[in-house]
Amino acid sequence: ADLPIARRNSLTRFLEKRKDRVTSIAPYQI
Amino acid sequence: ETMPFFNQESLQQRLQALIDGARESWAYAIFWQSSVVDFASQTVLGWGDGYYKGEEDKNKRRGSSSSAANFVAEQEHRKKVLRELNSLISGVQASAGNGTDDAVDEEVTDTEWFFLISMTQSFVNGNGLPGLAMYSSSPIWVTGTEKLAASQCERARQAQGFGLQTIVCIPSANGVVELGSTELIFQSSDLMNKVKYLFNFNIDMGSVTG
Repeated sequence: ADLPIARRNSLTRFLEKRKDRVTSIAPYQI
Repeated sequence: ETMPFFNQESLQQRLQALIDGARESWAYAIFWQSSVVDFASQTVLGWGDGYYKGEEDKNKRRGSSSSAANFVAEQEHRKKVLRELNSLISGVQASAGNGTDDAVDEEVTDTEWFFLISMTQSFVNGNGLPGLAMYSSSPIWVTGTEKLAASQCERARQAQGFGLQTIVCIPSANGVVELGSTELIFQSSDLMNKVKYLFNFNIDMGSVTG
């Protein structure tokens, strides 16, 4: 909760991008 | 106080522009922002912003030195940390099977992990690759597993341990731009010029440290 703002923003962006990537490739992994 | 030129939105666009349009395959770009620690009168480079692109073929770089058991244990640890970070950011309690954790179940690659742990690091002026680049006001370009492994800088050795083969630190107006790749990328004036253009800093091309 007390992450510095720059790290928090970067982390949020990184996690969202990773989520998008995983979601987009998921149907092909069946 | 951050200058408007270096606000985070602008930084992200610049970092993205730096590697998305590049011919070479960079995995990430980080801007280490300099600030002065009052009580010590020292310049410290801390996390400013980063852009993670990833490697071309992540399967190529898997588990250089670890056994299958170590790999599984390490992945469990990384996923646990990612789950906690997800929870911290989203405010939703972390739990296995939670829909928000789908991305966590995917393998956390070495370069992703290296990028993540970079967020926890900082460098006193002159220490580590970024600190050295800042202190000497000249870019540092290290290509090749052997050179990274033999470096006096812990960060270079750590990068090598996570499968990176090239790491570059270029000083800029109030910080250092770092790029890393799992490919062998040799020194180019293109990149220097791009950093000079995007980060508005005059680089002495004759003073690049190999």
